[in-house]
Amino acid sequence: NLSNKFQEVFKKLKGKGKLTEEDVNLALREVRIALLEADVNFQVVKDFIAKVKEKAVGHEVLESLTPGQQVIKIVHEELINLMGKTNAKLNDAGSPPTIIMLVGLQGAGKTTTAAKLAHFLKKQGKKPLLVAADIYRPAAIKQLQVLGDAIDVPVFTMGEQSPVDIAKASINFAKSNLKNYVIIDTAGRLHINEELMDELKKIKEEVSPHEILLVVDAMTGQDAVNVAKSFNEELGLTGVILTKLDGDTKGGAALSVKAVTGCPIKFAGMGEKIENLEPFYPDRMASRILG
Amino acid sequence: VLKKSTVDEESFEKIEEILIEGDVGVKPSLELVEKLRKTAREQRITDSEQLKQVLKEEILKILETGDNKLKNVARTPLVILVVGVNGVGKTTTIGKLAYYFKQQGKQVLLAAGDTFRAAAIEQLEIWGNRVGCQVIKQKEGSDPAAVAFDAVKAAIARKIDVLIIDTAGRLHTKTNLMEELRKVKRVVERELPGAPDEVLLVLDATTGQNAFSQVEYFNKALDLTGLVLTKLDGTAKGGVIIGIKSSYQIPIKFIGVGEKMDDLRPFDPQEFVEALFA
Ligand SMILES: Nc1nc2c(ncn2[C@@H]2O[C@H](COP(=O)(O)OP(=O)(O)OP(=O)(O)O)[C@@H](O)[C@H]2O)c(=O)[nH]1
Ligand SMILES: Nc1nc2c(ncn2[C@@H]2O[C@H](COP(=O)(O)OP(=O)(O)OP(=O)(O)O)[C@@H](O)[C@H]2O)c(=O)[nH]1
Ligand SMILES: [Mg+2]
Ligand SMILES: [Mg+2]
Repeated sequence: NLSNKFQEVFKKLKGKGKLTEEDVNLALREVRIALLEADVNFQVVKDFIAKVKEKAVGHEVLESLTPGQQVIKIVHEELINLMGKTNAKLNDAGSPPTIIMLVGLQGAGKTTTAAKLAHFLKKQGKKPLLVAADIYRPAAIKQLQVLGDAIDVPVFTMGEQSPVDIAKASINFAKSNLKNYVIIDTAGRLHINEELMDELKKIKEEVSPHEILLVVDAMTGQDAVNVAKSFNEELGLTGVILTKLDGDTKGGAALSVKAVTGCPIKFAGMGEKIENLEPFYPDRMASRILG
Repeated sequence: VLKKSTVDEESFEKIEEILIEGDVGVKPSLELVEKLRKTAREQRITDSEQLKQVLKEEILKILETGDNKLKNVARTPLVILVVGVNGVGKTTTIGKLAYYFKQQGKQVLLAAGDTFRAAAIEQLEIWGNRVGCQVIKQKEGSDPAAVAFDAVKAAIARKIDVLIIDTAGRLHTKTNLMEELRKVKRVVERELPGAPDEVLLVLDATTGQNAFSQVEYFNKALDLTGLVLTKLDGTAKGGVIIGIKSSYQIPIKFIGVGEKMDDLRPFDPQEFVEALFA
């Protein structure tokens, strides 16, 4: 891991006083490699390293630390700074229902996460409604229905009608049935598919979601910036959910997505079961990326 | 992409950037660039177009070794086990493979080995319907090995040419789930010696360096015979397969380029390398 790599690099340095530019450059070379191997985007790494260098050169080395440890400490703090605070709150509408829309690439975990969010809200005493707006993927509607059944949350469906009409009708249904949260599951799509991105824009226009959450697979590599940037530019995201963090991926995509959109990562998917949704903890993520 | 026409230090840095941004990974990128520097010195390369060409050839050397085709076995059925982490495109790839074999006039049978995920069996059944082949299934929650057993028996009895077994997505670090896959493989082997003829790991082209860990664990557990790289119709380059190929020598047999049944292609190293630098 990074601290071990640093022990090697800094064995020769004496380590009293302030961090020299030379110390910092040496350390940051290792940090850069660690971040890239953790899948943080190339450009994001470049900007991040530059920022850390500014903070680190001339910085006091604390009595209890070696220069390498001091640099890691600055890097760690800067990572947490960049990733924001824990923010597992969903925007609340002035008057119900609060409308949440989940978007993202194919297979990221939207449908599963929709059910997890519904379960999360139900536990808080809310009355969620799941909306099956994926009319393309084989058995997508069935998938959401099976999940909804398991947690006793109703699933609104109109079969294979237009997702825009489904979303619109679901809001009326929610209002007449006193559901205060509407969670719209959409079909996975490529950010470069104009037609499908337009469909999302139309849904947004029709129902004005209070939350548009990008669901991102934690093992996503360099492409995370392209995806996050496009979805954000086209729709205006309000947050991100990172899934499949129960694996051994370092999850550098978290940093890339935050850096390029500025959106808070609100939740972490930590498994396939319905209760495997946790608030996102930036400090844990920072340690994981650097680990 | 390489704006200047002459070769200098910046050219090598730019190349390293392209490789890393293509998910080739730090170490494999550095190794490729080192080889490139050496060749550039030896051949006195001064033109950046020529430099790019040499790099492409270096990568092709890695990707073109070995045989990237599906196994051809004398007996039927040919049995293909499809595995991989969650959401990478296994079930869709099986639908596409079924179509691919049907186009060749083969009799195909599918096994709904994902007995865990919501509507997984229904999803595969829809593919079976679309392509025109049967699906062997049991109740949700049943033992995947039992489904595989039934499927092999049925494939033999019905004189099927190709049997493709779907499995539930699972993270490679979940030991009990990896053990479940080993059991499926053992059951198939017992019923039909030599089978499964192919154990294909499906990798998502948007995946970063974690792909190496996936290959490591799945290979250790099952002895992979091939890789399928999906979602190459997006903007991700799938560069991880370069390092994976040179470290594991597992052939990349197919790529997925969309969600429709004909969006499957045999892996073409030339095409792949061109796309990496597009
Ligand atoms: N291990 C793990 N698996 C997850 C997690 N979230 C989702 N999955 C799995 O990932 C796979 C894909 O999940 P889906 O919910 O179908 O993904 P999706 O984004 O709706 O897929 P499309 O609708 O096809 O775009 C399923 O096997 C899920 O069980 C997670 O946090 N951890
Ligand atoms: N654009 C694109 N999408 C793909 C490709 N292959 C699969 N998909 C999509 O990826 C999503 C997940 O595909 P599945 O076949 O359900 O993936 P899986 O690996 O079986 O998922 P689990 O069984 O849940 O682990 C679906 O929306 C597919 O349509 C591809 O090559 N390109
Ligand atoms: Mg879905
Ligand atoms: Mg599947």
